[in-house]
Amino acid sequence: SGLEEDVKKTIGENPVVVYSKTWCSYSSEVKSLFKRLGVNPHVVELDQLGSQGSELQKTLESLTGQRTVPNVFIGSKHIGGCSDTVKLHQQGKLESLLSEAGAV
Amino acid sequence: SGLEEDVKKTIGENPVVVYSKTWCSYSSEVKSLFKRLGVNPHVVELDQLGSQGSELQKTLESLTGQRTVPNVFIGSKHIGGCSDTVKLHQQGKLESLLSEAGAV
Ligand SMILES: N[C@@H](CCC(=O)N[C@@H](CS)C(=O)NCC(=O)O)C(=O)O
Ligand SMILES: N[C@@H](CCC(=O)N[C@@H](CS)C(=O)NCC(=O)O)C(=O)O
Ligand code: FES
Repeated sequence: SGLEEDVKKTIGENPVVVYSKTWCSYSSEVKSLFKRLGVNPHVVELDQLGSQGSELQKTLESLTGQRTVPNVFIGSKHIGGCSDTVKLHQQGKLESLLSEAGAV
Repeated sequence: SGLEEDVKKTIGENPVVVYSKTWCSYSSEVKSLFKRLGVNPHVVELDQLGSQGSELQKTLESLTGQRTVPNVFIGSKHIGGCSDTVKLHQQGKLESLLSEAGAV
């Protein structure tokens, strides 16, 4: 579908992508974690896209099995949500994923 | 106003009140913290109240200065949001507030 192609293009062209909502603290947490690590994520704020936002959220669910935000990709690989990303960082694995993806 | 009276009645009749949204992880975090502490909070899910939900959220802002969720009250006292509640718990202060309010 058009939106599926959009997502694949976005995650292919950007080492770090966060599908987010502007009002959501879990989304803010993951965005600031990346900034603290010197990464400038490509952020898509789903709540600012009107009806396309919920369409995109459904597309992400069919692509990744995850219907929640934040939805994080590194090097085109689906990472998960806020807790998944924080856990990878606590395990010392996040920074190597980021450098492999050319994000840092 | 009607809604202001509703809020005052609710926080007066219930030792612990959480104004919440069902989809919000910060709201879930504070609700499960209370359950872990043996507390059964009175929860008001603002997203399930249609237009009255946003009216209530505005009323809470005028009463407490806080426009975000979760919005937590213990013993009729405004506590704050998720981070405020977690901080009080980390400082060892939350459980005495709860017993003073007759919540545990
Ligand atoms: N454990 C997940 C929780 C994800 C989650 O529940 N996200 C909420 C917002 S905090 C959500 O997407 N709710 C449904 C929605 O907003 O459409 C994470 O860490 O990302
Ligand atoms: N630091 C605050 C953050 C509160 C916050 O930003 N809440 C968000 C949801 S996570 C909110 O209310 N956004 C606007 C809205 O949902 O109306 C807390 O710990 O509670
Ligand atoms: S909406 Fe509150 S943490 Fe995501």
